[in-house]
Amino acid sequence: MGWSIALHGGAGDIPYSLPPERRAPREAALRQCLAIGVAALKASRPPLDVVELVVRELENCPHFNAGKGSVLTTDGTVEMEACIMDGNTQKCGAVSGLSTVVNAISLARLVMEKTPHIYLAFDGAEAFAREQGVETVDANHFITPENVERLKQAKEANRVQIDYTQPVKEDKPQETSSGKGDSQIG
Amino acid sequence: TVGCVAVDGSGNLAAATSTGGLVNKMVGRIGDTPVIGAGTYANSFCAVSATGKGESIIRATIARDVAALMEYKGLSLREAAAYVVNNVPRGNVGLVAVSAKGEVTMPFNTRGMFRACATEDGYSEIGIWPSE
Repeated sequence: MGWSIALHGGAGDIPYSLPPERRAPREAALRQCLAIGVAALKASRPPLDVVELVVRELENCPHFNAGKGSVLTTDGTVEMEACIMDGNTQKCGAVSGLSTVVNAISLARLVMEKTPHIYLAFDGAEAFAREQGVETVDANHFITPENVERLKQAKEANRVQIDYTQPVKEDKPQETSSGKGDSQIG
Repeated sequence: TVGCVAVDGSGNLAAATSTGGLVNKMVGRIGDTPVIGAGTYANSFCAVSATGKGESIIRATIARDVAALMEYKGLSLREAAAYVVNNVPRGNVGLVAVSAKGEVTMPFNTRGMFRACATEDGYSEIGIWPSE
């Protein structure tokens, strides 16, 4: 038995035709985050520190749907959520409805360590963030052109969808995974 | 959604997940990520971080079910995770998980999942689609 680590950047209807300029930065980000996690484990950091460290890196990457790359609500705003759990103590912390906190996962950890609760949401979570002095920015920091476009497509298709859903093109049948999956989910 | 699970050489486990949710979601909608036992869970058997359609993941209590199958049925991490993922409608879920013994698994029933893993005995993987 030795150390192990696994991370993800989201699952969905990721098209096989993902162009290289969109695939390469995501694979590079996965490789970089894996290296950070492996180095922390090799340095005997506790797993709770390791998972927080890696998820912070993934939150700071605009290519994945968390933190900087968060997708948008129907109002064009961001409402981020995160959760962290320690296997030994089964202590855990969760947050929802964040719109200004740079790293939601770190606020979730503070809920676990600094409050008698497990889960804080919306105004209460934002107020706790201010009280704890975690890094906050203007809500516009999280809004990327890519996600504005994604919201536009979803509204046109009148769909609520996961980040990787292919736009419906009039002249070209959609690359569907019907029979292999539900193309409603991306 | 993004997530990470880790186990150290002594079998200590932890899980973490973070997300912006669904595109075009209603304001105030809560997904699976912050719901303990749905999108994120860890105990002394395993640590799990799930991703996909939150409503399906909550209904199936994905993360806790993986741990419960290991605890109550004695399944391995790989068997437990495969069983849980295969019992959710196709196209809805993926997860990453590690066990106290250092096992790692990354099953998904969507077309793809951005994923990466490494173990102390030298195995590592970075992928998007199943065939890789």
